[in-house]
Amino acid sequence: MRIRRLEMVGFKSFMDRTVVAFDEGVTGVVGPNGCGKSNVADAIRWVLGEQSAMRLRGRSMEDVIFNGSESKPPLSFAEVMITFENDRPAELPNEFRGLAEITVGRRLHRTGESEYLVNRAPARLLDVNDIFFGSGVGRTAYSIIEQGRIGQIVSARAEDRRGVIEEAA
Amino acid sequence: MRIRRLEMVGFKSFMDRTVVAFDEGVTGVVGPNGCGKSNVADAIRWVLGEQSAMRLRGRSMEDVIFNGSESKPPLSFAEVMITFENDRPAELPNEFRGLAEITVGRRLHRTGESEYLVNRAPARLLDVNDIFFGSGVGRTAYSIIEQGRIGQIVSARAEDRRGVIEEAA
Amino acid sequence: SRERFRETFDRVNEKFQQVFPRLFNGGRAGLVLTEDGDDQQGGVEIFAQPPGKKLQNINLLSGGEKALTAVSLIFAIFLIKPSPFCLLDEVDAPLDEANVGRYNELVKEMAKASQFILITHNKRTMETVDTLYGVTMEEPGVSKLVSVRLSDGSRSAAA
Amino acid sequence: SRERFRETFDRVNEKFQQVFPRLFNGGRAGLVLTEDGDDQQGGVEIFAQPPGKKLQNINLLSGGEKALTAVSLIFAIFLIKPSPFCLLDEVDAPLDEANVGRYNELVKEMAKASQFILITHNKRTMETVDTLYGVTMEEPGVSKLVSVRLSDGSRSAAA
Ligand SMILES: Nc1ncnc2c1ncn2[C@@H]1O[C@H](COP(=O)(O)OP(=O)(O)OP(=O)(O)O)[C@@H](O)[C@H]1O
Ligand SMILES: Nc1ncnc2c1ncn2[C@@H]1O[C@H](COP(=O)(O)OP(=O)(O)OP(=O)(O)O)[C@@H](O)[C@H]1O
Ligand SMILES: [Mg+2]
Ligand SMILES: [Mg+2]
Repeated sequence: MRIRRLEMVGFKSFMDRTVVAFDEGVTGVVGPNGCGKSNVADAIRWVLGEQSAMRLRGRSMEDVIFNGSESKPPLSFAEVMITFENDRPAELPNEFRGLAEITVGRRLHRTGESEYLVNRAPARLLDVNDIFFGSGVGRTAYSIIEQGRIGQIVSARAEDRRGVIEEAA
Repeated sequence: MRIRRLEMVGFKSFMDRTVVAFDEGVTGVVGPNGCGKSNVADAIRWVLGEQSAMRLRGRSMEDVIFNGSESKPPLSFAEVMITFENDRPAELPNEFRGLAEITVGRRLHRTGESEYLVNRAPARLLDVNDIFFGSGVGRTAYSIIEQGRIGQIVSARAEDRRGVIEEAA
Repeated sequence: SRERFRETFDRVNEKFQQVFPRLFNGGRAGLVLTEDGDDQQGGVEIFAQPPGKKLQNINLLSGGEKALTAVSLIFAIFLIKPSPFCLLDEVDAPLDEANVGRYNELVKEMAKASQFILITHNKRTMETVDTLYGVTMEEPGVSKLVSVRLSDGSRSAAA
Repeated sequence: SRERFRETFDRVNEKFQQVFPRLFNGGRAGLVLTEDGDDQQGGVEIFAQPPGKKLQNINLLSGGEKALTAVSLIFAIFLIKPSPFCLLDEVDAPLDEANVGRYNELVKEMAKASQFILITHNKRTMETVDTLYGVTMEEPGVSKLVSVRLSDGSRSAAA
């Protein structure tokens, strides 16, 4: 389940539709402070089904919708699509095993209306979680390390650290 | 009350007697991870009278005494001396106004025996605090920013941030 | 289940004991599961001893040593139960040149089996990666993605 | 006393509103004292708007923006009630080149009145300082201080 492509529009500072293509090997993301690098990480976390606005640095989930700049008005919805290569069919629910690629999408409107999509068709969060379960894509406790979190692992209390290993168990 | 000199022996990783001379302007301290840079900052904090072992990354104050390495045995006491230039006599207690330099020292023995020194003579923590009061040397809440603390200022709760400004008031 | 956690814990601990000296160029480390209370589950204690130093309370370690110890643990878990991808946001920020070099070498090796995405300000990390994207904000408040350079000469489309 | 805190708060707020745009090359920021409860004292809220961006919850800012905002506040307090010296341990770690440059410029200016000690891994900061000390651990676990270079050619004794 390698990531082939990430597409964002209206997500945080990515006002315009942006496509990130991921190749083999190690991908680096660079740029000045505040340009949007960690927002790309947030987009991945969000489209994988993150339910906590706080873990995306927001106070409510609406905070992920492009809120405008000094010269641009806010947008009314945020959308992120992530496309995976299906390199391990056995790990997926039956209905997806024959496909070369799987695309998962998530949309949030300022009205509060929220949608998930699987291969462009409406789906529930439950379906999205089923897709990720077998491949371990959902184990973000140790597969996505947000900025500042590496320092917390050592200073955390012993009981809190347990969670990261539990995710792998 | 500029720092002229800092002298450490047996303090954390500074097993041997080490003298740091401070000149005019900006002093930089560099070196690889774990070589002892932050320990220098801890030494300054400690000789100024820090009472909390936790703020020095220790569990008890004994943790500041050189604890040995794989090839060196522990030492039995830690000592730090800090020498200030007396450039503002009016800020000092009367008895020190005539001196060109003031030296404050602190020693801690593994037995728990603890001493303060002012110009090589035994003193109490109270005397040390009196010396620092007028010049503002003691206002370390905003004059010493330990590694990792700058990130905490923004994530702190509003009530906790108050303390840093109170220190200046 | 408690057994499954215990089994995973033991495997992670074993791997952690291998990864730590790899990243620190020596030294040793390990995990200890503290006693379970009646209602509470045990916590995970970390012991870490950089090369040539004495084993001390982990809090006495330097900022960079703490970060590298945490990275060793994360990588140990990842090697036991790999995810298809791993995204690391500025974990190399507190590391010196030697440590960044070893970190990048291990990432390169792990990238044969999983996809790695590194957000970084570090020049050495930038030199190690295979594909490099830049995020810019020419227009304040509006992010754009650009392709910076690719080691094999091909181009990734970034719209 | 409450009045003295309020007076200091107002002066720090005014200075903070000047320092922030200096370090961010624009934008604006301010502090707000939240309501005092019966027993509780008010807390200090921070508002920060980097240049060209919209004012948002401070938690949405990037890691570097948060650090530079905190530095602006610390420097504002320092300028209102200077201490004889200021020691900053790796506060420049999350900053990009442009921000590190402005940070160092302001430190240089403030160093005319107070002594500054910067612990850093950052090359640009190393180039800006007047005196540079290196800490080494040739013998594992044992720190030694060395003089690295001085801009005016004189040497600092480091035993
Ligand atoms: N909903 C939103 N609409 C518009 N802009 C937003 C939104 N949410 C966050 N931002 C902006 O995105 C910026 C943060 O971006 P991000 O955290 O990705 O930066 P970064 O590239 O990781 O920087 P650093 O190197 O400092 O970590 C902030 O300036 C913030 O104001
Ligand atoms: N009492 C002690 N005796 C011996 N060594 C000690 C003692 N206390 C701390 N140390 C050692 O000092 C080292 C930490 O030093 P310090 O925090 O100054 O590093 P640093 O140069 O700031 O590194 P970084 O760049 O990673 O922040 C640790 O390896 C720790 O084990
Ligand atoms: Mg970031
Ligand atoms: Mg340090």
